[in-house]
Amino acid sequence: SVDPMTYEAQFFGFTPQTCMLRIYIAFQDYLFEVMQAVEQVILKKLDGIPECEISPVQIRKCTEKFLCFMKGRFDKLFGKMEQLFLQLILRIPPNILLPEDKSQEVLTYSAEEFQLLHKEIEQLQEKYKTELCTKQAFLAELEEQKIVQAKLKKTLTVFDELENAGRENGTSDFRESLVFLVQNSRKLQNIRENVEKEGK
Amino acid sequence: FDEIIVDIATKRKQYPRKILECVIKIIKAKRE
Amino acid sequence: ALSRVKLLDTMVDTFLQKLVAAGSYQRFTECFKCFSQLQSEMSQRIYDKFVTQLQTSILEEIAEIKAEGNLEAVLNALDALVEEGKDRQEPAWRPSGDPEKDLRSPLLPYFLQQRDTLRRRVQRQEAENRQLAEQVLNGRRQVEELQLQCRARWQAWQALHREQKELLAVLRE
Repeated sequence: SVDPMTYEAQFFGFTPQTCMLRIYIAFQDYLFEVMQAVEQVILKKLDGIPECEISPVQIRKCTEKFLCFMKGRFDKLFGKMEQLFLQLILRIPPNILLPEDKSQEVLTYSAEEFQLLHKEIEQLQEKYKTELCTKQAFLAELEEQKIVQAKLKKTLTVFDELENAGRENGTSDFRESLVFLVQNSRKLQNIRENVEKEGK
Repeated sequence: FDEIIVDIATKRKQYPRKILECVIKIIKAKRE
Repeated sequence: ALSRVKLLDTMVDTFLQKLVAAGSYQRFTECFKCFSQLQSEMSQRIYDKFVTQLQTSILEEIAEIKAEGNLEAVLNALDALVEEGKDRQEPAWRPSGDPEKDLRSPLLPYFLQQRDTLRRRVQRQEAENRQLAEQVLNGRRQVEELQLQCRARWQAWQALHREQKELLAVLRE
């Protein structure tokens, strides 16, 4: 089973295996190129030797023999190096968390807890709206009360002014003055009746 | 396969932050 | 502990040493027997050149890869992360493969903060509303009080008015 090394890819931006493949192919290309250069130089040298019996085919066979050996050792050594690379260099140790995942360590909520949290937030939002509406209603009523109280106070003021008017006209207390008036008028009536009687 | 791995890893690296930015905007907008 | 960059260089050097050791001059002459017998000196020079060129090419390739992906800085950053986390032994969190599940933790602090802010605001508003309710009740009591006063004054006035009418009736007689 292939370990996709996704976490490493998240950190490096490439998969370690691809990186190793890239290095392997580059190294292998160099090995081939250098071998080709060696063969070219040898052939050129042989060209310079008169009546040389070594044919290019022979040299090619030598090259293939050496390359085959080198390639075998190359693959073996590279395999070891790749293993070490993937274990020691291009690996995120299991106990290490990448910076962007720091929050995973701090808090972990289950799906249910997360749902509950969302539900609580929605309830709080509704409650907050309700409280705000309540506040508006209270403020509106306080405004109304101000108006009503002003009207009622105005009415009371009217009564006070009436009383004051009475008082200003010598009648301190309107009710007493009326009683006094009634008594006076009854007295007047009695006097009148007496006067009429005596007159007869 | 390799491309898929790199693609997923890139998303895992970048998307939480992007989503977080959106969520923070939403929370702010709701608050306003 | 060796830094990852040093480790990398060491591994590549070891790889090269072993590769060159495997492809020794002896092995080279065995494979190119006909040529090395004919031109042993030249053969030695060609072999040396082969080794030098191979090493140079491979080291240049590594340098290029390091430069290309800024690998040194990335590996040093990884060293720093490992150093930072060296005290913890248990395995760290890894993506579960379920994005929604993995997203919960990064978002959580913000939702918790939102909830706490809302809680504070609701509490503050509730407290303010309790005060307002108190004011409203006081206001209602005051209105009631004023209404009673007005009613009393009005009734008194009505009574006076009635008496006044009676009086007028009497006086008129």
